[in-house]
Amino acid sequence: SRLEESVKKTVASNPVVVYSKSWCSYSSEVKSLFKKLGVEPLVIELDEMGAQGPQVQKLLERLTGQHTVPNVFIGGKHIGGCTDTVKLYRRGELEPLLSEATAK
Amino acid sequence: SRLEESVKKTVASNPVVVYSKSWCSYSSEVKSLFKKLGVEPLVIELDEMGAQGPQVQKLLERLTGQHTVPNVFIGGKHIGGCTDTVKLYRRGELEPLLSEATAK
Ligand SMILES: N[C@@H](CCC(=O)N[C@@H](CS)C(=O)NCC(=O)O)C(=O)O
Ligand SMILES: N[C@@H](CCC(=O)N[C@@H](CS)C(=O)NCC(=O)O)C(=O)O
Ligand code: FES
Repeated sequence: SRLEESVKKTVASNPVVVYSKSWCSYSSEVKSLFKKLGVEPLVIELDEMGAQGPQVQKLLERLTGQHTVPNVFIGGKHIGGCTDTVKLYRRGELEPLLSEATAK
Repeated sequence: SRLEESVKKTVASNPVVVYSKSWCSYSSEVKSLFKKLGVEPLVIELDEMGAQGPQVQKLLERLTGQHTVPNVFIGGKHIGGCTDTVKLYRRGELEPLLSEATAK
């Protein structure tokens, strides 16, 4: 579908993408983490897209198996949610992924 | 108003009350913390109350200054949100509050 092509293009052409909800603290946490690491993700607020929001959320579930927000992609690769991202950060694995993705 | 009386009565007559949203991870975190401490809060899921949800959320803002969830009360006293509750726990101040509230 057109929406699916648009989501795939978004995650392929932006080093860091966060599908988020503007009032969600877990979404804020992951956005702050990237900010602290000097990275500016492309943030898509699903609650600010009208009827398309739930459509994109369902599509992401089909593409990634994850139906929750935040939904994080680095270098086109699906990373996971807030806890997954923080876990990678604590293991020292997030920053290498970010360097690689932002270097291209 | 009747709704205000009902909220005031709820927090006065239950040792631990959490106004929550069922799909919110910050709300889940605070519920799990209480569970881990052996306390069973009265949980009110604002997203499961239909039109009353937003009304109660606005009322809580008027009563406590807090418009977000989770909104936590212990022993009738307004504690705050998830971060406030976790902060108290880490300072060793949460459990004494809980003992006092559940002892009555
Ligand atoms: N462990 C996950 C939890 C994700 C989660 O439960 N997200 C909630 C919001 S905090 C959600 O998407 N709920 C359903 C919804 O908002 O549609 C993470 O760290 O991202
Ligand atoms: N620091 C606060 C953050 C509370 C917060 O921002 N809550 C969000 C959900 S995670 C909220 O209520 N957003 C507005 C809404 O859902 O109506 C806490 O720890 O509880
Ligand atoms: S909605 Fe509360 S943490 Fe996501």
